[in-house]
Amino acid sequence: TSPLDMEHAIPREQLISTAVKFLQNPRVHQSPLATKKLFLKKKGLTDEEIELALQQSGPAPDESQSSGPS
Amino acid sequence: FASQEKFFQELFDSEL
Repeated sequence: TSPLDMEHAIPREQLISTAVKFLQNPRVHQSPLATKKLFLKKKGLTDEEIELALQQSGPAPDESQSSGPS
Repeated sequence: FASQEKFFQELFDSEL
């Protein structure tokens, strides 16, 4: 599949808000965290944006896993 | 897995 160049025209805020809504989908929510991160990475989100979307989509299911800088 | 990937793709694009 050819990378959609229009994705680069999307403002980052919209991309993140879309990721948040995406992550809140029950079916997505139950999928493993790695799968969700991998998918968002492929969609062009950076690690920071992925973390941001994960936080906004709801607290990490198991706090123990929430590693990384506070 | 591919079908899940496709579902993710469509869901994300529909949110956009």
